[in-house]
Amino acid sequence: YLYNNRYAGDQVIRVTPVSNGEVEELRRLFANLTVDLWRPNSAALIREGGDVDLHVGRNHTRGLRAGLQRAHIRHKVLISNLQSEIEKQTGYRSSRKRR
Amino acid sequence: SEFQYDYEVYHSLEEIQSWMYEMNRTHPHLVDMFSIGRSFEGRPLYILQLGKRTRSYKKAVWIDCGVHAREWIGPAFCQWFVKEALHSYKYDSVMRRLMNQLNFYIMPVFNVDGYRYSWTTDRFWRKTRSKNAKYQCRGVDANRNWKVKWCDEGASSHPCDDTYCGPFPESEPEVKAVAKFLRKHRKRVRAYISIHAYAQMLLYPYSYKYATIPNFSCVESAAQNAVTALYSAYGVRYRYGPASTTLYVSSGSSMDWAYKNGIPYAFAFELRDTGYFGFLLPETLINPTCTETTRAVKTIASGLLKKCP
Repeated sequence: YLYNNRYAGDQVIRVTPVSNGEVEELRRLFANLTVDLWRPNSAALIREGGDVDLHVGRNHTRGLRAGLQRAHIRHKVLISNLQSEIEKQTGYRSSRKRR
Repeated sequence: SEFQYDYEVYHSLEEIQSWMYEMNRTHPHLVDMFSIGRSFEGRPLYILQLGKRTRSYKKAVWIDCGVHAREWIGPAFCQWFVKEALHSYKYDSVMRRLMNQLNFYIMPVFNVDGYRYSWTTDRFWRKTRSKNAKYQCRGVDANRNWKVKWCDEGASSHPCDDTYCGPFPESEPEVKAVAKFLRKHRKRVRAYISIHAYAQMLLYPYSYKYATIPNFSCVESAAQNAVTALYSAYGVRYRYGPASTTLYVSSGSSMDWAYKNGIPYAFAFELRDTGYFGFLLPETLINPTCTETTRAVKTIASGLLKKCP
């Protein structure tokens, strides 16, 4: 596996806070969970109505999604298994090479 | 045999550097390759200068890619642009005119240490790989380390944050090397373009404040013409405008520094996509993304040859 399979089960989730209360709730959630913010680059830049794309490790996906559901914050899974997406990206190359 | 290089896959740092040597070797009249310094881990910071060699004074365009390690589509674009410029010089009158009247300084990988780390260890690494005296965390955000409103809003002073501004401005050898080069060539560099991902935007100053730049009308129309040219390729829409209102406020950015340093046209591209794949933009989308962006960059460069009223 690439990267020693470190991203197996990791997910990329898009969250769209629609109020300042939800922005604050997100910041609280992210303070306790290690998430890798893809967009925006830091929690300080999260804005009402702005998409937040975040990469969350497999051990935290359940906790994060439970927290989002509890807070009724709209979210969707963009990438359900990061490792397989990475493998797919490079897999394309090896198939090209074979061809 | 013709040098076989696949521009539609992502390449490691080593592959990109050997490609640069090959471009330099095979195009002696249009390419000059040199290093402007070394990274924190001691790797050379290579630049390709594109353009017909003449004794006369030429304006220049600076394009850097790979400031943030995980944004792989950036280095892919820089390689694509060089390929297009060299291959189309003979038959594309616009590109030939640009290469005859301008020089292009292309930096395919700005953050060489971080890019290599994103290939070997952490695919989503963003920062440089410099060490911090007091913390275990490594790296500085190379787009928060410039000497312009340094470490103010939109940057973090904590070494473990992804937007860490560094211990002092230009603390990163990579940033210092590019700043030194652009300061030295400030009279001739008329456009600064930094390639990032993702969001599908074309941004111009200011990032660090909500204010209008003095030459707004010229820059705004250049940006509008560029996104129109980009759209003409595949109908992909890019938003454009001042970074502070179009994306978010951030201080210490290279684009603001370039503008403050006297470069009248400073832009940052946020290439595809808007989040479906994010940093994992598939290799199948390298071609259309780079094709449309090349049209936009050619439009910006062509605008430099005309006088803006």
